[in-house]
Amino acid sequence: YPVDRAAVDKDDSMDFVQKYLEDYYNLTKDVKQVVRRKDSSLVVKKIQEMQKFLGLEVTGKLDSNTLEVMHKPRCGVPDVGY
Amino acid sequence: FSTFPGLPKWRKNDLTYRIVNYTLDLPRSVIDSTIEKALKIWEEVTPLTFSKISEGEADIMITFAVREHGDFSPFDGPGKVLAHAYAPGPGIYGDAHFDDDEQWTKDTSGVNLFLVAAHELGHSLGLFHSTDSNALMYPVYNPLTDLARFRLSQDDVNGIQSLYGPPPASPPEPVEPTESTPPEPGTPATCDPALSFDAISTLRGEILFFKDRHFWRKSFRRLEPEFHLISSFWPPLPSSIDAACEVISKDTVFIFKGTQFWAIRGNDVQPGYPRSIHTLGFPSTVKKIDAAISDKETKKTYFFVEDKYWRFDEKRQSMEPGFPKQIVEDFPGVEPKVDAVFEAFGFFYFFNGSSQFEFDPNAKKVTHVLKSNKWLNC
Repeated sequence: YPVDRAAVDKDDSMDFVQKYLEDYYNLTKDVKQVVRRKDSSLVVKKIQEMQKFLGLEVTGKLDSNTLEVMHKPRCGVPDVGY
Repeated sequence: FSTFPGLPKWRKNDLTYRIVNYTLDLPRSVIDSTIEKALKIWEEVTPLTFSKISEGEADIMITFAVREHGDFSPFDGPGKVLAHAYAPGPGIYGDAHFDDDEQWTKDTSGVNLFLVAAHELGHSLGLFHSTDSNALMYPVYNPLTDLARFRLSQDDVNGIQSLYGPPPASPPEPVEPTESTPPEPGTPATCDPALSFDAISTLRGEILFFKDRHFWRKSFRRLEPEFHLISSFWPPLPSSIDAACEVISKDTVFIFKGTQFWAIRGNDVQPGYPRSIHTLGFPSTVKKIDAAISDKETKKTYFFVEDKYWRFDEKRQSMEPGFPKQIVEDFPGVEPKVDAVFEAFGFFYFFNGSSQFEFDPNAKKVTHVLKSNKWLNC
């Protein structure tokens, strides 16, 4: 999907994003390889769901604002599904 | 706010908790008082009470741990995940775990233990995360929270009370019934056992009880209700009213008197009112409305007139065909004359004279009969 590569620097590996969406937004683990494809609408939807829940602008992209919030300390309980 | 899937909640009000081990970041006494304070904020707005035990299995077991700690949800070192907790239930459920790789502090120089504990204990009581960034139950830790003036947000209060209801009217230990203070001439005595109401409505999470020229304002964040003149808030309104209801989707309370009605939003009376109730679809034979309630789930507004009721479709903005119906037809057990009605915690509370009938709209039956002024801490 249209990842803003500039914003995803070495610390923001796709693994971090993948794990965040799995841990808190119920992204099922069997789509692991899908995240690397650029056209995964499922992952875009999950990013939009996360942005909506956290009160961010819903862009579907990993813009710097979104990544900044994702890196903030938080509770380990999921935001959706349980 | 949101609750866990399946709505797990404690089936008792008196809960126990145990601090199983202590982080070395803070003195034990500070940890004890911090956890006690974190529980107290939930205790103040619910019927729940919390007792600390020092051994054995408590409902809420509080532990500090690092990395893998026996629940398949390992912590991740400093930062990122600070803590987690489990929904109400047996065993690990209800427990709260804190990542001891964090630097736990009393202030916000490190990770503030009170804020995180209060959040996690919200989970232990059955709250899931909130999308309201001002709510305690928002998932991301906010180190900028003003600890000195910390208060639960209305979203947090609405959430926990959707599970357990408001705190008991009287304090937990029995006390002598307080003498109702002699009313000033012309004002109703709050705890007069014969007290009845003209109208009742919710307003942005509070409840307004109207009587003659006055109303009580009941907020779940203050124990004592406030008492005001209607005209002090909404001068254009008549000195006494017949009915009131909040349409949450419009953030508006509609006030009815005789054949007229007004719309208020917060402190403001909306322009273009009063209007005639007959514009809503009532026949000209209807001269006043006794009570009204708008169901936020179904988006239907119910109007009660003598022993009948009408139903208004808020989406279509029109009265539904097939009405009026007899009140007893769909609200069995409710006295056929309704003075006032409002909704709280999924129940409809119908008022008739000095009694109120708690009605479960799903079970379609009266579940409790109470004194009308129970909500005013009488």
